[in-house]
Amino acid sequence: GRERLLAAFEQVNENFAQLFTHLFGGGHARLELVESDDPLDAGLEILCSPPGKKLSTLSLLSGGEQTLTALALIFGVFMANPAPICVLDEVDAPLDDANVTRFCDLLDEMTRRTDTRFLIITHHAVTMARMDRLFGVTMGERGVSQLVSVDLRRAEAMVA
Amino acid sequence: GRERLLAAFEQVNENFAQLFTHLFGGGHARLELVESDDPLDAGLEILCSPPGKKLSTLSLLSGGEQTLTALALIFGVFMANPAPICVLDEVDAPLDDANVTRFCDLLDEMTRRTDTRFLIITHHAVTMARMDRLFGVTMGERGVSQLVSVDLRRAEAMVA
Amino acid sequence: MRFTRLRLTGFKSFVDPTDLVIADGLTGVVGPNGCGKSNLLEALRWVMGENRPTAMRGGGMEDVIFAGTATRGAKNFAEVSLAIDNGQRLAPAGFNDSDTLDIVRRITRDAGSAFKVNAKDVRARDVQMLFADASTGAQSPALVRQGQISELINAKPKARRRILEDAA
Amino acid sequence: MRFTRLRLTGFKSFVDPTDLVIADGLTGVVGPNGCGKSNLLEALRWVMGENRPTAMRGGGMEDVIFAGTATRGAKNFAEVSLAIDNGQRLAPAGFNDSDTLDIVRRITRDAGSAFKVNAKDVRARDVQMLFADASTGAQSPALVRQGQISELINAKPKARRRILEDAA
Ligand SMILES: Nc1ncnc2c1ncn2[C@@H]1O[C@H](COP(=O)(O)OP(=O)(O)OP(=O)(O)O)[C@@H](O)[C@H]1O
Ligand SMILES: Nc1ncnc2c1ncn2[C@@H]1O[C@H](COP(=O)(O)OP(=O)(O)OP(=O)(O)O)[C@@H](O)[C@H]1O
Ligand SMILES: [Mg+2]
Ligand SMILES: [Mg+2]
Repeated sequence: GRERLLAAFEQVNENFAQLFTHLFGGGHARLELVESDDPLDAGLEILCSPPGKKLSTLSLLSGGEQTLTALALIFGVFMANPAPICVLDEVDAPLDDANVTRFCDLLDEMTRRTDTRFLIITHHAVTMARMDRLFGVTMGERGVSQLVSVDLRRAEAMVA
Repeated sequence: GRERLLAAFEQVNENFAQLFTHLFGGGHARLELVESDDPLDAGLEILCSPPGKKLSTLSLLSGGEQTLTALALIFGVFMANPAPICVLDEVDAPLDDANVTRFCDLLDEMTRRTDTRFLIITHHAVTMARMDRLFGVTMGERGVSQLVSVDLRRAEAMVA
Repeated sequence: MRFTRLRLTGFKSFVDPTDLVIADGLTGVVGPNGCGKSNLLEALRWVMGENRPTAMRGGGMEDVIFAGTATRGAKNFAEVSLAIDNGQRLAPAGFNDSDTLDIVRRITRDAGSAFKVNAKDVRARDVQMLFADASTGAQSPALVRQGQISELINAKPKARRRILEDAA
Repeated sequence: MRFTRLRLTGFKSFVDPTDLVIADGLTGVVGPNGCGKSNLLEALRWVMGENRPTAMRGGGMEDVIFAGTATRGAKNFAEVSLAIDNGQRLAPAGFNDSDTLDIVRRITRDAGSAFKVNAKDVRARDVQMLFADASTGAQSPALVRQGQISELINAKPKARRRILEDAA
């Protein structure tokens, strides 16, 4: 139990540090187990230093920086033990266009490294244009949902 | 104390109900004081029924519907006692384009009814195009912020 | 194990039988606020054995059954099925002798949930174990709910540590 | 009382003196993640007398002083001033005899905060009262922080009720 958690922590920490620097185009970050010597009772602290900025805890970062850091953690966990399916529900909402692009680059990389199938729920035009296919959910009849295929090329034209 | 809170509740409830129906283009909603007979110790429950959908608590609505409902509450409070300054930090992030437009229509209405000055922090192209003027915050030098004027017509062309 | 199709009938706003085909790579899901996108993720977690109604934005397990609208009556049951390609025979023992796995969960008003795998009745626990053995399941950290990133950012450090337990 | 200008010096990432002109109607503030937009709202709440460091995403009150970067040293103080047009003489008594109100807050390392109104030393409490009488202030419900809507939605009903107290 304890050894497995510590082994997972080491692996995730390594992945997280790499992903953070990759997503931020620089800087560094690490995870720490705090508040207890027993890993099964410890807290997970996140220390990060975006490029050109001082090291601080996650709480001092901007909204978008916090989101990008959390994504580095989530994918750090994912890479340690890839799931057959990954669904991300509007995780790109707080990101600016440049960071949404980096997020999509990361998704492309994950599809190269794993067999995982991804469902990406989004309102972001940039994200839509980077998908392999699009489904639209509509409520033509009030309160009743329907699924339709959406033409990707139309979505891409919207972002051009 | 107690009478003032109840009077505020009545006024805010009336504003909230109107704003909800206005923002959702239909439906109805109301506030309720719950969990205690003493208004100074009560909870504020939010019951809402978007057009065509059943009445339920706020927690059962979608992310965007919850945000629009919360904005109706915030402006319901605002209209009961307008502040000279109102700053909204990325409140439009979970809204789709149609709802962002309704949110901007509401802001226009507030500028007609009050003397309040508004600062709207946003990543949304639709919102930017509806502003009277735009300031950009940049970090040309890492970690150092600067303020610059942004040409509104360029922002509007982006959304066209 | 490759997930190939999610089918919803009477599940929340998806009253008519609806198929979500799950293909390789990146599939985007788009649409206006309130149209049903998040309901799709909840359907997936539900068929994998999610048993906490609060995790589905509901008060009770029956809240996932189509509740009716101004123009349509409420339904009596909700059903979600998940089709999995098992051509590589990587499924856990006991479920590993066919090319496809069909996992079905159905809840009927006043009668609770019933699970089937390839038409054979199973317990909720069997389904949860099946997905756990495949590095997924309703609690998988790869299933990120709307607002969950905010919760992770604002969580106390001890609550955050649980994300590691899902990786271990 | 019309707010006309916010000036930041050494406040968080705004190390050089920076003026935000506040005109009538709707002013948009845009820019990439992490460039300093939310810091502007924090500066406004700070000069109005915000006294909880956690409400400014910090551990202590001195966390608002520019902490330095790879290429610039940390500053020793932070100052924010708010210019208010008082042509209609609607300001509270004691501050109501001039056309402009200039509210300045300055914090110096190891020396705490000092407030001035039109160059006259005042206590934090005087500044908080001035804004409260004008239906605004650091806790005004019209100042909506990033993520605050989420907090309102997820808050327990008793915590939500406090938004009414600000209206009363
Ligand atoms: N049991 C039910 N019966 C019928 N409709 C339901 C039921 N449960 C939820 N709904 C409806 O489903 C809608 C929520 O859908 P969902 O949360 O999937 O929207 P969404 O597309 O994710 O929107 P957003 O972009 O705002 O997040 C609500 O409007 C709600 O009325
Ligand atoms: N005392 C300080 N000294 C120097 N820089 C600081 C200080 N406090 C915060 N910062 C910096 O300010 C930045 C945060 O700015 P802010 O939160 O305003 O960004 P933002 O424009 O709102 O971004 P987002 O769009 O992601 O919300 C952080 O990157 C942080 O490094
Ligand atoms: Mg949703
Ligand atoms: Mg911000």
